[in-house]
Amino acid sequence: CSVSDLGPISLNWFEELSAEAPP
Amino acid sequence: TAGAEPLTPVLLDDLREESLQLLSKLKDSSSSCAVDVSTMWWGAAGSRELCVVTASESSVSLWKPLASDRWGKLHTWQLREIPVIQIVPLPDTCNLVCVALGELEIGEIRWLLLYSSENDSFEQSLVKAGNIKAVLGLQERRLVSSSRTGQEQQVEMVSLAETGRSKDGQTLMPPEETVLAFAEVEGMREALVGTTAVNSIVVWSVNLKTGQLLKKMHVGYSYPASICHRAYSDSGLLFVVLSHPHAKESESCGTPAFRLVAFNPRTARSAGVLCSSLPLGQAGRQRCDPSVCHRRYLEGDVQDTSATAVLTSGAIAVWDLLLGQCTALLPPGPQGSWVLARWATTSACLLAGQRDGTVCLYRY
Repeated sequence: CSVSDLGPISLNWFEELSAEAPP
Repeated sequence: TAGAEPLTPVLLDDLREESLQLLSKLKDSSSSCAVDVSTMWWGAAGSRELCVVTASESSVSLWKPLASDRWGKLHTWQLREIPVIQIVPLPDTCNLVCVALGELEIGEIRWLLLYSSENDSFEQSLVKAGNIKAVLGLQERRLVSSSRTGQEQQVEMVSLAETGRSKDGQTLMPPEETVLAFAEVEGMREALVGTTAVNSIVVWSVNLKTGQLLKKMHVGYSYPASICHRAYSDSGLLFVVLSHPHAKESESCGTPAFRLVAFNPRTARSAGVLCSSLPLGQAGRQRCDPSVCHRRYLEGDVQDTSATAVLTSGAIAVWDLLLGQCTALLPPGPQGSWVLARWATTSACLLAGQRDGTVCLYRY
C-alpha cells in the first residue's frame, strides 16, 4: 500500500473526528 | 559548586565512527547497575541549565554541568523500598522529573522535585500506584499512564503543579486491549497516540474536558508488537515512528528496527514510508559471527528525525529516519556492552550507558 492508496485525506481530520466521536 | 564532585572528562579515543564524538563521561562511584539515563532542565537564581539524570535500582542522581565538559553530582535521591525501573522525563519542565518504580512491571510513579522555592529542599512524592503498563511525560507538566485491574483498563492523564503535586486528572476512554506505549503528536497539544498489545494505533483527544478515543487503526501483521515513539501530523496524514523489537528479517527491508508509517485517520488505512534496518554484522549477513552480529533491537529512543538503539551485539546504532539509514555505530567498549541509549533534549547529544553505571555523552 502506498500513500496514494490511503483514501480521501482531510487536513482537519482531528477536529472532524473530535466532533464525530461520542463524548 | 559546593557539594559537587568534579569528574575528569575522557576525550575522543578510538571511536570507529566519526559522526559520534565523546564529550564527557559520568561515573557514579556510589551506584552499581545503570537502569536509565535522561536529561532535564534545572533552574535556580534566574538561570536554567540542562542536567543529566541517572538512575540505578535504588537511587536517582542529578548531574550539573561544570566547566570544561566536566559534570558534578548535585543531589541523589535514595529509593530503597521499590526498585527504580525507568526515568519519566517531563519535556518542557524545570526542576521536576518523575520515576517509575516496580518489580517486573511498574507499581508506582513518583515525582522528584529538585528545588523548591518555598523551602530550598529536594522532595519526592507519589503520583500514581497500580499495575501500570505504560507511562509518558507530556508537554506542560502532564503525565499519561495506562494501568490494568483485572479486565478493566484505566488510561489517565494527570497535570502536575510546579511543586509536583497533582493539580488535575482526566480519564481517557480506554481501548479494549492494553496500551503499551504513548506518543505526543508534535505541534498538536490535544492529540495523543498509543500502541496496543494487538498492534493497533489509538488516537485520543486530550483537551481536559473529554478524553475521547477518536480512532483505532491496525498497524499490520508483518510487524508485531510495535511501539510508538513519535508522531507528527502533516498534510492530513498522521506519521508515526514505530519500533519493532520482534520484527523478522525480510527481503525488502532487512531486519527493521524503526519504521515511519503514514496513517490516514479518516479511513484508518496506513502505508509504510521509510524503514530503518539493523546494520549488518561485520562478517556480513551470510556468515554472521554471533559476537558481532546485531541480530535484534533491544531498546531505543527517537528525537526529531534521529533514532538510536542498543542492539544484542552490545553496540549502539544511530539512524537518520528520513534517509532510512544507519549513520553511526558505537561498538561495545573494553568495559563491555552498552545497555542504554537516549537522546538529550535534542538529537545533537547522545547519552550512552554501560552496565556499571558509567554514562558517556557523545556529540552527534
